[in-house]
Amino acid sequence: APPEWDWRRKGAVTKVKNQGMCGSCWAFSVTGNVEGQWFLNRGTLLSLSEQELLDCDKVDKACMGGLPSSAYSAIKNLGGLETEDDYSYQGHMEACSFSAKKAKVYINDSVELSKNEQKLAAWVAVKGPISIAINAFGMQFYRHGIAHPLRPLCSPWFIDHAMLVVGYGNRSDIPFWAIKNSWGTDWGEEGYYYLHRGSGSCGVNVMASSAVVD
Amino acid sequence: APASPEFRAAGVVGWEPPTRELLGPARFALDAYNRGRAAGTRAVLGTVRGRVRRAGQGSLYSLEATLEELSCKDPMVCQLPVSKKTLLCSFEVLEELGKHMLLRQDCGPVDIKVTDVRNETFNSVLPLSSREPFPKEFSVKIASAFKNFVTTYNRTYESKEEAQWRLAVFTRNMVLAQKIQALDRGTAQYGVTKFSDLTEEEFRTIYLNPLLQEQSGKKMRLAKAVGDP
Repeated sequence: APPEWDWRRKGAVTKVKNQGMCGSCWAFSVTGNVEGQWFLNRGTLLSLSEQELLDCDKVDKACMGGLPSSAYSAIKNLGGLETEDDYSYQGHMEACSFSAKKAKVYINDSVELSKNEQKLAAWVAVKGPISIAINAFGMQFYRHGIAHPLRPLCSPWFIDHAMLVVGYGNRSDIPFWAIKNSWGTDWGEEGYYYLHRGSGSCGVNVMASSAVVD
Repeated sequence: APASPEFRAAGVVGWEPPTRELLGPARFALDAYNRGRAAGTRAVLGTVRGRVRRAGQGSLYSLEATLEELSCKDPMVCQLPVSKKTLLCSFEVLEELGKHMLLRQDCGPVDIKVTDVRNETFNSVLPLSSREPFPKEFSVKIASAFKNFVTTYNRTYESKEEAQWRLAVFTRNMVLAQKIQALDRGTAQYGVTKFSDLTEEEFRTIYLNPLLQEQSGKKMRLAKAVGDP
């Protein structure tokens, strides 16, 4: 892996979104990943619809939570994702109104990624932003800087929030992951969370995944 | 979805009478708490407040309730007057197809001395596990920080009681943020955020995703590491 990487600088990341009062982080994490994959494979950055997943992914539970693995399947089975403009976010579940004609992107498959953070970094640098899930300990009060909670306080066994790794690097010799959150730009560092890299902090490495676009 | 106004409002002591809808799950949680306790030592329900989220045929209740239990467990040997111990509990109860399931229970003692409704300093509304009230200087700083928070994040509360309750939550959260700060080994700064007036319970229920813990989704194939032939 190169020593640092940031997909934001390469135009692969849409603006920070806001999930509102709804536990739909899984949808934002997955659409963020698909946005990146589509950009890297097709050269166009499109902001994609989370609402489509809330309404039409019947395996996941909309605002009550969901799993990226099921969301990839739903996108594949539905026949793609519409754009944010065509199927805009409401923050609560509504009747599915997906139209295959309006789908702008598709995915072919999804893969689980290595738990080795060095390999994850290499994957990110070559393949694009990845969906991850972590224990959100402390994030309610996070403002800025690189978070590195004590392991017993932030166990990798209590994963409860999904986000999108968009890059990595070092700040004053402290290695970090740059993670796009979906709580709006008025949280964290303009909507981003920075987490210690290399120590399995908060289980950042346990649920990494990505869609595959051929 | 956000709680409807009837589920909001009210502080520790200013709680409104529980709506009928909250009582069923609250009683279920109380029964679960009392399971295995001998008659006479069982806790009774005090006040209840909470919110409900609905999805499909299910409802998830996040409740905060006070329970009263005798501090002396054996009435035969208790000295009079018998004092009551008050517990502040957080419960999460799932109701689906008429059946209840207790997902979470977290109870701790409340210091009644500092929950006097007549005293309007925010020490007075804090259910503290510690018996020491905060120093006045700290209270003044927190009150000022809360005022800034309300302005910055454009918060409005429906009643004075709710504002008082939110101030109490905010205060507890600032203490918690300081503890998290002290235990962080990185360079992160913790403090006031737009979520600072939410209880940990509310935050988890509204913004987080409990399904991720189960990690029982569709098994995906493992990606080849980059550079692998």
